[in-house]
Amino acid sequence: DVAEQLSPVLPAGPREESLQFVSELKDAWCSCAVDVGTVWWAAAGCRELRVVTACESAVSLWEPLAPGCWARVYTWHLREIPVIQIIPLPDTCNLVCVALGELEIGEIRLLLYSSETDSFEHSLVKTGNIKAVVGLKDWRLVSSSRTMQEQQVEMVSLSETGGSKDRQTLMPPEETVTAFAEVEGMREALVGTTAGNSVVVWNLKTGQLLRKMHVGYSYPASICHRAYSDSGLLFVVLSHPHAKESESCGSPAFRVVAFNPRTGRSAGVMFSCLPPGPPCPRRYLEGDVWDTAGAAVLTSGAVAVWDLLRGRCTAVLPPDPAGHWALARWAAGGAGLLAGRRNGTVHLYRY
Amino acid sequence: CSESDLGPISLNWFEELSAEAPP
Repeated sequence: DVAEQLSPVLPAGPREESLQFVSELKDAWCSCAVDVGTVWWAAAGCRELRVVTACESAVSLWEPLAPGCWARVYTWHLREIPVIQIIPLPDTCNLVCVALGELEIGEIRLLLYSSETDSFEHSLVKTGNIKAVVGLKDWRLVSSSRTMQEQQVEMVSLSETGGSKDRQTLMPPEETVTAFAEVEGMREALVGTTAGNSVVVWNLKTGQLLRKMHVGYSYPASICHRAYSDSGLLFVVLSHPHAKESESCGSPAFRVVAFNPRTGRSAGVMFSCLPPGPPCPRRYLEGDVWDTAGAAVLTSGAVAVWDLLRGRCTAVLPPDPAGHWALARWAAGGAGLLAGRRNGTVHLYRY
Repeated sequence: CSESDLGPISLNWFEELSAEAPP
């Protein structure tokens, strides 16, 4: 009810000028882009933001040469198992983390440059039937994997040379974990969403499962993107890939939900609905959250951007004759938005 | 969100739940 009362009125139309085109990058070798991202890279005493593109069999690192011009620095070829996604690792440098697999993630690898051997390398971090993975601050990686009998949730501490220093097992919930998000400002707190549409909270230091809180039946298959604690409440940004359009609130792509971890009760704080469009079935496909900004690819082939705290769509990149948008990712540090097409074209926007 | 909707709120929820949860 609270959420419904606070449901925002959609603006007359999103302001496209809030996204400013900066540059284009074209991966000519890539016939089917699967992911794009950014990584901090230090070379010759200079630390800069570089772009990483991934197609099924290769991951490429791009450096800015001149304004609007990108050059491929290196390509890691991963021919045995297809690349599924790039896993952002906050506050790392010279390190790219990727998930590989067929239908689901089978292994996680680190791609890195070794100054000792002056060569680009890759190393295996984890194998299994991996359902969800997240990179955390301080060189940590958490993943959930399933066997026929049980679910394993594990945190791996990564070393700068691409190895694993330490492993901590976290108590698994009964339901399969579908996504993780670190609780900003609380180094030892982690949240996850489950296949049963609950939000769970862990203590990363002890591995304890602290709380399981149901999200509600209105928005099934919620995926957590971001979490922070304020005034005793746990605020979680969720996306709803399976939400149905309703008359009262449209089709919610993202919601901010406040949980009271003491009681397990929750209240919707803000909806971010799909922007007005033609009256045909439109859905959220996949998205990314940075700070208070959400971006998502829609089934129409457009990318929409929202101010999640105001529940307002602030920009739309329509699909154009060159092709539908397939990927939308925020650059590290809020440096802008990357929008990618399957043909390997990536556009960078300032937001 | 009011306290009546969400129940009693604690600023130290993480420490309290860690002390109460099974190890």
